[in-house]
Amino acid sequence: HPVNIPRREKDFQGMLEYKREDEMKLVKNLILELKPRGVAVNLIPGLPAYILFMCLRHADYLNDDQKVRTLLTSTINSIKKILKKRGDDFETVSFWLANTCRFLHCLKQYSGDEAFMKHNTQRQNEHCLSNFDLAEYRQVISDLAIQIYQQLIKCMENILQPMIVSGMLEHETIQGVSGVKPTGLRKRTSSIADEGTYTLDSILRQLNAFHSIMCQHGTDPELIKQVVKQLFYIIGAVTLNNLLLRKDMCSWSKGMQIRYNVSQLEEWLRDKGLMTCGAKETLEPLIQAAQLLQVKKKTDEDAEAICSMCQALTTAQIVKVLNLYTPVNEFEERVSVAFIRTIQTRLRDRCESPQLLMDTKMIYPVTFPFSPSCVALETIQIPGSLNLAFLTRV
Amino acid sequence: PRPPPRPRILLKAPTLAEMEEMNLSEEEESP
Repeated sequence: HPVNIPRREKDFQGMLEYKREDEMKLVKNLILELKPRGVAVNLIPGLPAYILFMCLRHADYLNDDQKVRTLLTSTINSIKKILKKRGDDFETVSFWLANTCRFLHCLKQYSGDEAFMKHNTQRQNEHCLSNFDLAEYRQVISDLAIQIYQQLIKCMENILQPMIVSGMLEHETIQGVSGVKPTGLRKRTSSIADEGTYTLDSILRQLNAFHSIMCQHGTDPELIKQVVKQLFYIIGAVTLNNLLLRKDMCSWSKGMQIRYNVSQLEEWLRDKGLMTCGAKETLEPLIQAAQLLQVKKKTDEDAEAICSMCQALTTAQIVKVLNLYTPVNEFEERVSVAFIRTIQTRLRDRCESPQLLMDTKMIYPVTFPFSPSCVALETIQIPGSLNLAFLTRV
Repeated sequence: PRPPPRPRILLKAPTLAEMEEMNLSEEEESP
């Protein structure tokens, strides 16, 4: 009877041997038919990336440039294919962004380039690619990661978009500050949202879901920061643009509500350790618009205070808010034309765009800072659920 | 003493757009 002698892990070289004719089966089972919510939910973060890299290492070890090229090309094309097919599914896009980035980091960490080897163990240094320099393929993978990132942002924006105006502007959570009727009675407010109405809580729950899934997938923390910053920009821009076009959103009480909502978003950032990611700063135009709704708007001193306070708003935006400002009761006056002229005169020397609305389609450029892994390739075992029994650990 | 490792061979890569074009033309050719 053949004796199955288990090899010690120190004998494995951290490579996966495969036959050329099994390459299609590899990308099919590992990329095209892998469901993030199915089998993949139990995998170690980045496992598909490590598996692909270990196969690549073996092709490199064989000094087979053709095998290296076809594996890389099939990998890239398969990832693009699955993202074309399921590009509107957040979990799929997030999963492949995390794995594409991990693959890119592996290509650097094990490139043999000293700049990327500083945090390697001795064993990891021994696992560097032997024969081929894949710097040009790293650029292709990086370009792919950028495309996937942009697709992820679009996906998240589509989910958040219906919630923003309702949750940030329309739904009132602060009791007692909504408008007082001329009879002196308070308007009836409700702490329970109507069915189908999005609230700030809806937005916070959705942000939680996004953050949780990205963490589960092993997305680099630096990348999560960039995603969150981008989402907060979108929330701020959509909210401000809506405010700038609606008279019913330009009142003292709305300013109060917006400031409360912004504070809740900041609390969320604090809770997730994301206060330094730049997200809060993207809300500055909205914060200043909310403050503008609440400050006094009568005297020259008021005008000076407004001009120094509203550095993140354009003149067009400040003037629009002042024009739309609606007093809460009949005792308060609208903002006078003379006051608005004073503001315009004070701001006439500003060099700025004359545009009124923020660009909600603007995406900050993304970077993928190198993030080496402490995973030891020789210890990786492939779960049977991935149907990759044709790969041999070497 | 171990001999120094021989320099790695740089593999030239197509751009992402070129890869997609090659992929599309291969899909058109195959039945």
